Amino acid sequence: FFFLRKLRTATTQPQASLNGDRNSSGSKGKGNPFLVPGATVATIAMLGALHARRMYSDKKIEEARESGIEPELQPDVKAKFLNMLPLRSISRFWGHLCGKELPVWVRPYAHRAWARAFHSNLEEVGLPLKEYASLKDFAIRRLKDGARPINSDPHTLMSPVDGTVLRVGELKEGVMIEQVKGFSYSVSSLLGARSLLPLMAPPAHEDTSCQQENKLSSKSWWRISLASPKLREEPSSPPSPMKGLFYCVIYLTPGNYHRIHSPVDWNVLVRRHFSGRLYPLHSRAIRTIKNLYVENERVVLEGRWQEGYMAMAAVGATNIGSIELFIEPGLRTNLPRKKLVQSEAPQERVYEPQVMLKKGDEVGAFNMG
Amino acid sequence: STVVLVFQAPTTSPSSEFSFCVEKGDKIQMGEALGRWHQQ
Repeated sequence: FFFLRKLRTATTQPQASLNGDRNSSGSKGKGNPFLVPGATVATIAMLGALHARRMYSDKKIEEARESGIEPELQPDVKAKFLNMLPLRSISRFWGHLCGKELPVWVRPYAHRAWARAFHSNLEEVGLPLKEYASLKDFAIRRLKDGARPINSDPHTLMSPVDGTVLRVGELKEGVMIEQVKGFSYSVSSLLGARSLLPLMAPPAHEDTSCQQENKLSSKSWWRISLASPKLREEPSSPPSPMKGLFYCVIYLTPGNYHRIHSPVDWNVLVRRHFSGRLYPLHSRAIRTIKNLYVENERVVLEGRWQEGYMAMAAVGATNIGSIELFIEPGLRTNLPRKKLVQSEAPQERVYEPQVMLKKGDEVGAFNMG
Repeated sequence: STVVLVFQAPTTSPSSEFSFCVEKGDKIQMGEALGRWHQQ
Protein backbone atom coordinates (compact mmCIF):
# COMPACT_ATOMS: atom_id res chain seq x y z
CA PHE A 1 0.00 0.00 0.00
CA PHE A 2 2.86 2.32 0.85
CA PHE A 3 4.38 1.66 -2.57
CA LEU A 4 1.07 2.15 -4.38
CA ARG A 5 0.40 5.41 -2.54
CA LYS A 6 3.86 6.69 -3.49
CA LEU A 7 3.30 5.52 -7.05
CA ARG A 8 -0.01 7.39 -7.20
CA THR A 9 1.71 10.49 -5.83
CA ALA A 10 4.32 10.18 -8.55
CA THR A 11 1.75 9.82 -11.31
CA THR A 12 -0.42 12.69 -10.07
CA GLN A 13 2.54 15.10 -9.92
CA PRO A 14 2.84 15.67 -13.69
CA GLN A 15 -0.91 16.25 -13.81
CA ALA A 16 -0.60 18.83 -11.06
CA SER A 17 2.23 20.47 -13.00
CA LEU A 18 0.02 20.72 -16.05
CA ASN A 19 -2.61 22.43 -13.93
CA GLY A 20 -0.08 25.07 -13.09
CA ASP A 21 0.44 24.03 -9.50
CA ARG A 22 4.19 23.85 -9.97
CA ASN A 23 5.30 25.11 -6.63
CA SER A 24 3.12 22.83 -4.56
CA SER A 25 3.94 19.65 -6.56
CA GLY A 26 7.63 20.48 -6.59
CA SER A 27 7.67 20.83 -2.86
CA LYS A 28 5.83 17.50 -2.49
CA GLY A 29 8.12 15.51 -4.83
CA LYS A 30 11.41 17.12 -3.93
CA GLY A 31 13.29 15.54 -1.09
CA ASN A 32 11.07 12.45 -0.88
CA PRO A 33 13.54 9.57 -0.75
CA PHE A 34 10.85 6.86 -1.23
CA LEU A 35 9.60 8.14 -4.54
CA VAL A 36 10.10 5.38 -7.15
CA PRO A 37 9.26 5.99 -10.80
CA GLY A 38 6.59 3.69 -12.16
CA ALA A 39 8.83 2.19 -14.85
CA THR A 40 11.38 1.07 -12.24
CA VAL A 41 8.67 -0.57 -10.14
CA ALA A 42 7.29 -2.32 -13.20
CA THR A 43 10.77 -3.61 -14.16
CA ILE A 44 11.47 -4.86 -10.66
CA ALA A 45 8.05 -6.53 -10.53
CA MET A 46 8.62 -8.19 -13.89
CA LEU A 47 12.07 -9.48 -12.92
CA GLY A 48 10.66 -10.75 -9.63
CA ALA A 49 7.83 -12.55 -11.44
CA LEU A 50 10.24 -14.13 -13.92
CA HIS A 51 12.51 -15.29 -11.12
CA ALA A 52 9.57 -16.68 -9.15
CA ARG A 53 8.34 -18.54 -12.25
CA ARG A 54 11.81 -19.99 -12.82
CA MET A 55 12.08 -21.11 -9.19
CA TYR A 56 8.62 -22.69 -9.43
CA SER A 57 9.53 -24.48 -12.65
CA ASP A 58 12.85 -25.76 -11.17
CA LYS A 59 11.01 -26.97 -8.06
CA LYS A 60 8.45 -28.84 -10.18
CA ILE A 61 11.24 -30.52 -12.18
CA GLU A 62 13.08 -31.48 -8.99
CA GLU A 63 9.89 -32.97 -7.56
CA ALA A 64 9.27 -34.89 -10.79
CA ARG A 65 12.86 -36.19 -10.73
CA GLU A 66 12.46 -37.36 -7.14
CA SER A 67 9.35 -39.27 -8.12
CA GLY A 68 11.26 -40.96 -10.96
CA ILE A 69 10.09 -38.84 -13.92
CA GLU A 70 12.97 -37.74 -16.16
CA PRO A 71 12.88 -34.16 -17.51
CA GLU A 72 12.64 -33.91 -21.29
CA LEU A 73 14.18 -31.49 -23.77
CA GLN A 74 12.14 -28.26 -23.75
CA PRO A 75 13.66 -25.62 -26.02
CA ASP A 76 12.63 -22.12 -24.90
CA VAL A 77 13.04 -18.51 -25.97
CA LYS A 78 15.91 -17.88 -23.57
CA ALA A 79 17.92 -20.64 -25.25
CA LYS A 80 17.42 -18.94 -28.61
CA PHE A 81 18.40 -15.61 -27.06
CA LEU A 82 21.66 -17.16 -25.78
CA ASN A 83 22.46 -18.11 -29.36
CA MET A 84 22.62 -14.42 -30.26
CA LEU A 85 24.95 -13.41 -27.44
CA PRO A 86 28.72 -13.19 -28.07
CA LEU A 87 29.43 -15.72 -25.32
CA ARG A 88 33.04 -16.27 -26.39
CA SER A 89 33.85 -12.55 -26.15
CA ILE A 90 31.94 -12.24 -22.88
CA SER A 91 33.94 -15.16 -21.46
CA ARG A 92 37.24 -13.64 -22.61
CA PHE A 93 36.28 -10.32 -21.00
CA TRP A 94 35.32 -12.13 -17.78
CA GLY A 95 38.65 -13.96 -17.82
CA HIS A 96 40.49 -10.67 -18.38
CA LEU A 97 38.59 -9.07 -15.49
CA CYS A 98 39.20 -11.98 -13.11
CA GLY A 99 42.85 -12.14 -14.12
CA LYS A 100 43.53 -8.63 -12.73
CA GLU A 101 45.91 -8.68 -9.81
CA LEU A 102 44.17 -7.75 -6.57
CA PRO A 103 45.81 -5.73 -3.76
CA VAL A 104 47.11 -8.15 -1.13
CA TRP A 105 44.74 -6.86 1.58
CA VAL A 106 41.69 -7.35 -0.71
CA ARG A 107 42.51 -10.95 -1.68
CA PRO A 108 41.20 -12.81 1.40
CA TYR A 109 37.89 -10.88 1.24
CA ALA A 110 37.45 -11.43 -2.50
CA HIS A 111 38.32 -15.14 -2.36
CA ARG A 112 36.12 -15.72 0.69
CA ALA A 113 33.21 -14.00 -1.07
CA TRP A 114 33.77 -16.21 -4.12
CA ALA A 115 33.93 -19.33 -1.96
CA ARG A 116 30.73 -18.33 -0.14
CA ALA A 117 28.90 -17.62 -3.40
CA PHE A 118 29.83 -20.94 -5.00
CA HIS A 119 30.08 -23.17 -1.90
CA SER A 120 33.81 -23.89 -2.12
CA ASN A 121 35.53 -25.51 0.81
CA LEU A 122 38.21 -23.09 2.05
CA GLU A 123 39.67 -25.61 4.49
CA GLU A 124 41.25 -27.63 1.70
CA VAL A 125 42.83 -24.70 -0.19
CA GLY A 126 46.54 -25.35 -0.72
CA LEU A 127 47.93 -21.86 0.01
CA PRO A 128 46.98 -18.89 2.23
CA LEU A 129 44.30 -16.82 0.43
CA LYS A 130 46.55 -13.77 0.06
CA GLU A 131 48.90 -15.87 -2.11
CA TYR A 132 46.33 -16.05 -4.93
CA ALA A 133 46.92 -12.84 -6.84
CA SER A 134 43.62 -12.92 -8.74
CA LEU A 135 40.25 -14.67 -8.80
CA LYS A 136 41.49 -16.56 -11.86
CA ASP A 137 44.38 -18.00 -9.86
CA PHE A 138 42.06 -18.87 -7.00
CA ALA A 139 39.57 -20.65 -9.31
CA ILE A 140 42.20 -23.17 -10.46
CA ARG A 141 43.84 -23.49 -7.04
CA ARG A 142 45.69 -26.61 -5.94
CA LEU A 143 44.48 -28.39 -2.84
CA LYS A 144 46.34 -29.36 0.31
CA ASP A 145 48.33 -32.60 0.17
CA GLY A 146 46.04 -35.48 1.01
CA ALA A 147 42.82 -33.55 0.38
CA ARG A 148 42.00 -35.88 -2.52
CA PRO A 149 43.34 -39.39 -1.79
CA ILE A 150 43.81 -41.40 -4.96
CA ASN A 151 42.10 -44.80 -4.99
CA SER A 152 45.03 -47.20 -5.08
CA ASP A 153 43.12 -50.31 -6.21
CA PRO A 154 44.73 -51.29 -9.56
CA HIS A 155 41.36 -52.55 -10.83
CA THR A 156 39.64 -49.22 -10.35
CA LEU A 157 39.00 -46.32 -12.67
CA MET A 158 38.97 -43.11 -10.64
CA SER A 159 37.12 -39.86 -11.15
CA PRO A 160 39.29 -37.31 -12.97
CA VAL A 161 37.46 -34.31 -11.43
CA ASP A 162 35.26 -33.14 -8.59
CA GLY A 163 31.63 -32.82 -9.67
CA THR A 164 28.21 -34.36 -10.11
CA VAL A 165 27.69 -37.50 -12.17
CA LEU A 166 25.18 -36.66 -14.92
CA ARG A 167 25.27 -39.86 -16.95
CA VAL A 168 26.94 -43.26 -16.82
CA GLY A 169 26.38 -46.29 -18.98
CA GLU A 170 27.47 -48.56 -21.78
CA LEU A 171 27.49 -47.44 -25.39
CA LYS A 172 25.27 -49.69 -27.44
CA GLU A 173 24.87 -50.09 -31.22
CA GLY A 174 23.91 -46.49 -31.88
CA VAL A 175 26.98 -45.19 -29.95
CA MET A 176 24.90 -42.35 -28.56
CA ILE A 177 25.05 -40.58 -25.20
CA GLU A 178 21.79 -39.23 -23.79
CA GLN A 179 21.90 -35.50 -23.03
CA VAL A 180 18.36 -35.46 -21.69
CA LYS A 181 15.38 -37.76 -22.06
CA GLY A 182 14.41 -37.81 -25.72
CA PHE A 183 17.62 -36.27 -27.02
CA SER A 184 21.03 -37.91 -27.53
CA TYR A 185 24.25 -37.00 -29.31
CA SER A 186 26.70 -39.30 -31.04
CA VAL A 187 30.07 -40.03 -29.50
CA SER A 188 31.76 -39.47 -32.86
CA SER A 189 30.43 -35.90 -32.99
CA LEU A 190 31.77 -35.29 -29.49
CA LEU A 191 35.21 -36.84 -30.06
CA GLY A 192 35.60 -36.00 -33.75
CA ALA A 193 35.06 -37.80 -37.04
CA ARG A 194 38.71 -38.93 -37.07
CA SER A 195 38.37 -40.46 -33.64
CA LEU A 196 40.20 -43.69 -32.82
CA LEU A 197 36.98 -44.96 -31.24
CA PRO A 198 36.74 -48.72 -31.93
CA LEU A 199 33.27 -48.78 -33.42
CA MET A 200 33.29 -52.57 -33.70
CA ALA A 201 34.68 -54.61 -30.83
CA PRO A 202 37.35 -57.15 -31.82
CA PRO A 203 35.92 -60.70 -32.09
CA ALA A 204 36.31 -62.90 -29.01
CA HIS A 205 37.19 -65.96 -31.12
CA GLU A 206 38.53 -66.44 -34.62
CA ASP A 207 35.58 -67.26 -36.86
CA THR A 208 35.91 -67.46 -40.62
CA SER A 209 32.15 -67.13 -41.12
CA CYS A 210 32.25 -63.56 -39.78
CA GLN A 211 34.18 -62.08 -42.68
CA GLN A 212 32.08 -58.95 -42.90
CA GLU A 213 32.51 -58.23 -39.21
CA ASN A 214 36.26 -58.79 -39.45
CA LYS A 215 36.46 -56.42 -42.36
CA LEU A 216 34.77 -53.68 -40.34
CA SER A 217 36.92 -54.40 -37.30
CA SER A 218 40.12 -54.22 -39.28
CA LYS A 219 38.95 -50.90 -40.72
CA SER A 220 38.51 -49.33 -37.31
CA TRP A 221 41.69 -50.86 -35.94
CA TRP A 222 43.59 -49.74 -39.02
CA ARG A 223 43.10 -46.18 -37.84
CA ILE A 224 44.53 -47.05 -34.45
CA SER A 225 47.51 -48.82 -35.96
CA LEU A 226 48.35 -45.69 -37.89
CA ALA A 227 48.43 -43.67 -34.70
CA SER A 228 50.43 -46.08 -32.64
CA PRO A 229 53.03 -48.58 -33.87
CA LYS A 230 52.62 -50.43 -30.58
CA LEU A 231 49.03 -51.29 -31.47
CA ARG A 232 50.03 -53.08 -34.67
CA GLU A 233 50.90 -56.04 -32.50
CA GLU A 234 47.29 -56.24 -31.33
CA PRO A 235 45.82 -58.60 -34.00
CA SER A 236 48.49 -61.26 -33.36
CA SER A 237 47.91 -61.17 -29.59
CA PRO A 238 45.92 -64.04 -28.01
CA PRO A 239 42.11 -63.71 -27.96
CA SER A 240 41.04 -61.31 -25.23
CA PRO A 241 37.65 -60.92 -23.56
CA MET A 242 35.09 -58.80 -25.38
CA LYS A 243 35.51 -55.15 -24.55
CA GLY A 244 32.49 -52.96 -24.08
CA LEU A 245 32.48 -49.19 -24.50
CA PHE A 246 31.39 -47.21 -21.47
CA TYR A 247 30.88 -43.51 -20.81
CA CYS A 248 30.62 -41.17 -17.87
CA VAL A 249 29.61 -37.48 -17.86
CA ILE A 250 30.64 -35.36 -14.86
CA TYR A 251 29.52 -31.74 -14.37
CA LEU A 252 31.65 -29.26 -12.40
CA THR A 253 29.95 -26.35 -10.63
CA PRO A 254 31.85 -23.03 -10.44
CA GLY A 255 32.84 -23.77 -6.84
CA ASN A 256 34.34 -27.20 -7.55
CA TYR A 257 38.05 -27.95 -7.69
CA HIS A 258 38.77 -27.17 -11.36
CA ARG A 259 41.82 -29.30 -12.16
CA ILE A 260 41.58 -32.44 -14.28
CA HIS A 261 43.56 -35.56 -13.39
CA SER A 262 44.29 -38.84 -15.13
CA PRO A 263 41.67 -41.52 -14.29
CA VAL A 264 44.04 -44.47 -14.93
CA ASP A 265 47.54 -45.21 -16.21
CA TRP A 266 47.31 -44.54 -19.94
CA ASN A 267 49.16 -43.33 -23.03
CA VAL A 268 47.76 -40.24 -24.73
CA LEU A 269 48.12 -40.51 -28.50
CA VAL A 270 46.12 -37.60 -29.90
CA ARG A 271 44.82 -34.23 -28.77
CA ARG A 272 41.93 -32.59 -30.62
CA HIS A 273 40.73 -29.02 -30.01
CA PHE A 274 37.24 -28.04 -31.16
CA SER A 275 36.65 -24.31 -31.34
CA GLY A 276 32.97 -23.88 -30.54
CA ARG A 277 30.37 -21.99 -28.63
CA LEU A 278 30.39 -21.40 -24.89
CA TYR A 279 26.87 -22.14 -23.75
CA PRO A 280 26.32 -22.64 -20.02
CA LEU A 281 26.26 -26.30 -19.01
CA HIS A 282 24.01 -26.21 -15.92
CA SER A 283 20.96 -28.45 -15.61
CA ARG A 284 18.59 -25.88 -17.08
CA ALA A 285 20.76 -25.42 -20.18
CA ILE A 286 20.96 -29.20 -20.61
CA ARG A 287 17.15 -29.29 -20.69
CA THR A 288 16.71 -26.40 -23.10
CA ILE A 289 19.68 -26.35 -25.53
CA LYS A 290 20.28 -29.17 -28.02
CA ASN A 291 23.77 -30.55 -28.70
CA LEU A 292 25.40 -28.62 -25.86
CA TYR A 293 28.45 -30.83 -25.56
CA VAL A 294 28.90 -31.14 -29.30
CA GLU A 295 28.69 -27.40 -29.95
CA ASN A 296 30.78 -26.10 -27.05
CA GLU A 297 34.50 -25.43 -27.05
CA ARG A 298 36.33 -28.58 -25.98
CA VAL A 299 39.60 -30.44 -25.86
CA VAL A 300 39.62 -34.19 -26.45
CA LEU A 301 42.47 -36.51 -25.46
CA GLU A 302 42.52 -40.00 -26.95
CA GLY A 303 44.77 -42.92 -26.17
CA ARG A 304 45.13 -46.44 -24.84
CA TRP A 305 45.05 -48.01 -21.40
CA GLN A 306 45.43 -51.62 -20.31
CA GLU A 307 41.84 -52.45 -21.28
CA GLY A 308 41.86 -50.70 -24.65
CA TYR A 309 40.57 -47.37 -25.84
CA MET A 310 40.33 -44.31 -23.58
CA ALA A 311 39.14 -40.76 -24.36
CA MET A 312 38.64 -37.77 -22.12
CA ALA A 313 36.76 -34.68 -23.34
CA ALA A 314 37.00 -31.43 -21.35
CA VAL A 315 34.02 -29.29 -22.41
CA GLY A 316 34.19 -25.56 -21.67
CA ALA A 317 31.24 -23.39 -20.62
CA THR A 318 30.32 -19.69 -20.39
CA ASN A 319 33.18 -17.83 -18.68
CA ILE A 320 35.18 -21.09 -18.40
CA GLY A 321 36.33 -21.46 -21.99
CA SER A 322 40.08 -21.47 -21.47
CA ILE A 323 41.03 -25.10 -21.13
CA GLU A 324 44.65 -25.56 -20.09
CA LEU A 325 46.62 -28.73 -20.76
CA PHE A 326 49.63 -29.21 -18.53
CA ILE A 327 50.90 -31.86 -20.95
CA GLU A 328 50.83 -29.23 -23.74
CA PRO A 329 51.33 -25.78 -22.22
CA GLY A 330 51.24 -24.07 -25.62
CA LEU A 331 47.61 -24.91 -26.28
CA ARG A 332 45.25 -21.92 -26.16
CA THR A 333 41.47 -22.18 -26.38
CA ASN A 334 38.71 -19.57 -26.79
CA LEU A 335 40.93 -17.30 -28.87
CA PRO A 336 39.30 -14.58 -31.02
CA ARG A 337 38.26 -16.01 -34.36
CA LYS A 338 39.85 -14.56 -37.48
CA LYS A 339 37.02 -15.77 -39.69
CA LEU A 340 33.37 -14.93 -39.18
CA VAL A 341 32.32 -18.41 -40.29
CA GLN A 342 33.22 -21.11 -37.82
CA SER A 343 35.59 -23.70 -39.20
CA GLU A 344 34.29 -27.22 -38.66
CA ALA A 345 37.64 -29.00 -38.66
CA PRO A 346 39.18 -29.41 -35.20
CA GLN A 347 42.87 -28.79 -34.63
CA GLU A 348 44.56 -32.12 -34.09
CA ARG A 349 47.96 -33.00 -32.72
CA VAL A 350 49.43 -36.50 -32.63
CA TYR A 351 51.79 -36.81 -29.68
CA GLU A 352 55.11 -38.30 -30.70
CA PRO A 353 56.35 -39.75 -28.49
CA GLN A 354 53.13 -40.71 -26.71
CA VAL A 355 52.44 -38.94 -23.42
CA MET A 356 52.41 -41.44 -20.56
CA LEU A 357 50.14 -40.49 -17.69
CA LYS A 358 49.93 -42.18 -14.32
CA LYS A 359 46.69 -42.49 -12.37
CA GLY A 360 46.13 -39.20 -10.53
CA ASP A 361 48.57 -37.11 -12.60
CA GLU A 362 47.45 -33.56 -13.33
CA VAL A 363 46.36 -33.31 -16.96
CA GLY A 364 44.78 -29.88 -17.22
CA ALA A 365 42.44 -27.30 -15.77
CA PHE A 366 39.32 -25.33 -16.62
CA ASN A 367 40.40 -21.72 -16.53
CA MET A 368 38.34 -18.53 -16.63
CA GLY A 369 38.25 -16.75 -19.96
CA SER B 1 32.31 -27.14 -17.37
CA THR B 2 32.02 -30.86 -17.93
CA VAL B 3 34.27 -33.87 -18.42
CA VAL B 4 33.15 -36.82 -20.58
CA LEU B 5 35.03 -40.10 -20.33
CA VAL B 6 34.68 -42.82 -22.98
CA PHE B 7 36.59 -46.04 -22.43
CA GLN B 8 36.76 -49.75 -23.14
CA ALA B 9 36.44 -52.33 -20.38
CA PRO B 10 35.82 -56.09 -20.24
CA THR B 11 32.18 -57.19 -20.44
CA THR B 12 31.85 -60.80 -21.60
CA SER B 13 32.84 -62.78 -18.56
CA PRO B 14 30.88 -62.04 -15.36
CA SER B 15 34.07 -62.63 -13.36
CA SER B 16 35.83 -59.79 -15.14
CA GLU B 17 32.92 -57.53 -15.81
CA PHE B 18 33.30 -53.80 -15.38
CA SER B 19 30.71 -52.03 -13.25
CA PHE B 20 30.24 -48.42 -12.21
CA CYS B 21 30.47 -47.54 -8.50
CA VAL B 22 28.41 -44.37 -8.99
CA GLU B 23 24.92 -43.50 -10.18
CA LYS B 24 23.38 -40.54 -11.93
CA GLY B 25 23.14 -37.58 -9.56
CA ASP B 26 25.93 -38.71 -7.23
CA LYS B 27 28.49 -36.15 -6.12
CA ILE B 28 32.04 -37.39 -6.59
CA GLN B 29 35.51 -36.13 -5.78
CA MET B 30 38.66 -36.50 -7.80
CA GLY B 31 40.42 -39.76 -6.89
CA GLU B 32 37.29 -41.64 -5.82
CA ALA B 33 36.36 -44.81 -7.66
CA LEU B 34 34.11 -44.39 -10.71
CA GLY B 35 34.13 -48.03 -11.74
CA ARG B 36 35.72 -51.35 -10.89
CA TRP B 37 36.59 -54.59 -12.65
CA HIS B 38 38.12 -57.91 -11.63
CA GLN B 39 41.25 -59.53 -12.97
CA GLN B 40 40.57 -62.89 -14.63
